[in-house]
Amino acid sequence: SAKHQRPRKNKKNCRRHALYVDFSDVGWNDWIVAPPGYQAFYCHGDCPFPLADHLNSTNHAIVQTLVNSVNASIPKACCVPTELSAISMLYLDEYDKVVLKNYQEMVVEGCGCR
Amino acid sequence: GTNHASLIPETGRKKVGELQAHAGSGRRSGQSHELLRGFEASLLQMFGLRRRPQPSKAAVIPAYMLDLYRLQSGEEEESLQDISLRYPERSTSRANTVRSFHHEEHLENLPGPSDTPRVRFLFNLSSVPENEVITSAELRLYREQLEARSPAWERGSHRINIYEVMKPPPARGQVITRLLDTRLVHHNVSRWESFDVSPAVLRWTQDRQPNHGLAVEVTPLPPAPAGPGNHVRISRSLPQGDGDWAQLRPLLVTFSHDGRGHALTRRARR
Repeated sequence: SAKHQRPRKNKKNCRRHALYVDFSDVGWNDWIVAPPGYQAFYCHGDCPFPLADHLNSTNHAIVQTLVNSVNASIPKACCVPTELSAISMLYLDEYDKVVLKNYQEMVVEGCGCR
Repeated sequence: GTNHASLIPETGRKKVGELQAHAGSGRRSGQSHELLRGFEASLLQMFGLRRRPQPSKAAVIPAYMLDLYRLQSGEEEESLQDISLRYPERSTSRANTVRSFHHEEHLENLPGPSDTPRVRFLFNLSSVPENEVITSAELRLYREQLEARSPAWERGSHRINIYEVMKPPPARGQVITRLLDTRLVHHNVSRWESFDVSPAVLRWTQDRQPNHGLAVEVTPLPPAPAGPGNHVRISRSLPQGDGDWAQLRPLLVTFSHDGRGHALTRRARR
């Protein structure tokens, strides 16, 4: 049977996308001991009129989208992280001391139109 | 291809350079330089660093810190180097940072006569940022299993006493110390022992009292004048390589909070 094709426009809507940050790509692998990289994710996509419930929008974003529908000079709401989580990193600091630290807001858990 | 003095990769810097070349004017060139400096400052602030770390080749990663990271990240306990290690829930519940320190080896001997020799460990904690509040600290010592000489001797034990050195060690005479922690251990096990040295470390950091170091005393029970001195690894053994000592030498571990974000709550593996 033919594969079920999702409507094309849904693919463009605001959602979370995979983004693996490899510390060697940014040249930080000499001081970060672990992890070698992590899934940070990013938010991207359209915030179309009318905003659907799953786009996790605010009242302001709904009103801004409504205004955009009648006046294109006002931009649409932005697709941004709405929930973030922490990761732990083990690294050598500027004095060669080994540090284990919890860093907040490093991973996107959810996206929304804001 | 990275600039080793900066947290911003060379490729990123070049990209900014290209953009300013397109823009043309010298005034914009200065602005992009400022922009890069501001971005670099934000990155350093985010990591709580004063400048980009440039680790020396001699830097040693203690196995305990790697194990803590693995436990923290929710890895299986079988992957730990020290399988007897338990996650220090109590210490980490009020901390979001764990720092490890090796002692200054050239300052380790305590002068003056003493019935039981003590070894002094001086830990330089000046790298702890001022905004970070240390909540607890532990001194970790490794002890190696000793071969049995006789059944009676095998049943014997060692007492390990940990002291804070209260005043600079005098040229002669007894040093003034206060007992921080003590433990009775058996000869026949190889393992790390953890001692609570929080009162001393809090005095040095929060109360800003002078840091004259910690003293460790190892007493065999029943008393045995010669032989079991190398049971607790408090000094370098010459026949063994530097690599062995680097991993088995005493380690001071501090648990602290920088006031940002949550404590090191252990993650469950998905």
